[in-house]
Amino acid sequence: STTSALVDELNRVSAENKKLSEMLTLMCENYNVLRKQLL
Amino acid sequence: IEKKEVSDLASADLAKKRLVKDEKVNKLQDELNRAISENKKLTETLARVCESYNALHSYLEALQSRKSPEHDNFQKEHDKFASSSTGLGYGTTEIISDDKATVSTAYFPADKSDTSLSVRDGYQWRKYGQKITKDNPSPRAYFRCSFSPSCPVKKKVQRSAEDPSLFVAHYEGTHNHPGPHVGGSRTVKLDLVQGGLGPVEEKKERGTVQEVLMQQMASSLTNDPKFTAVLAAAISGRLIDQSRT
Repeated sequence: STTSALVDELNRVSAENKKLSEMLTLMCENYNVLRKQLL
Repeated sequence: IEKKEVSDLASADLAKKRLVKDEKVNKLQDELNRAISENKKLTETLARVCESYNALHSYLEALQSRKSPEHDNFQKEHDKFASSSTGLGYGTTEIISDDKATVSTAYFPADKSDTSLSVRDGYQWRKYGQKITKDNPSPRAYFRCSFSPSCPVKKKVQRSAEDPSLFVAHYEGTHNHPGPHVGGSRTVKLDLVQGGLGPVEEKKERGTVQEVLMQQMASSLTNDPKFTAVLAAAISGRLIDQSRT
């Protein structure tokens, strides 16, 4: 049960990390577009 | 003696199993700790990027409202386009003519993970803006024809609110030059091409530099234990590239 609980938690955190990385990528892209406009 | 030997063997076997299980649990615990640490760093980085973005956005808006009312006018025009009724199918276009400009709307299939908002419509475009607002969290990207300023055509691309698997492109103006793919069925052709490919192949086909970088960034986070270093390198690389161009 400890193992399965750890696996579940790991999956949850990994999924959250994936979402965060996608959001970060999008924000970086938006930021760069703005920078380009400014330059 | 025999019973004792059997008992010893059983306990040794049990101890071995316990050891293996402990090792597995330790490994999982380490992996979880690493993921939690990644999560924390990602959250912090995202917060910093959001802060920088908001600051830059405010600054740019203030600058534009003072110097260039053109952008605001274009924004207003396109908000009008977005609110106009469409009801179109895949790859079809509707053209509305008025006194000021020719306005058209086209729909393109979109990968759910695609954040680039670039659609292949047969013409080349230069992206000059992208924004998200609180009341409309779906990102909108603004493009000018690559022949600008001699060609006045502009377009706005946004994921469809009704169907997120579609991109909606609003066009303003008429091209005064032939496109690279001349022909009446440019959007239909696009549908056939995109519909025939699987999600992975489709991404490869779209392989622009930005998308490849995005994929690298996303995959490095899940695969590379030194994700922050890789991520930081990728982001800074992009920033440097952008500032050079």
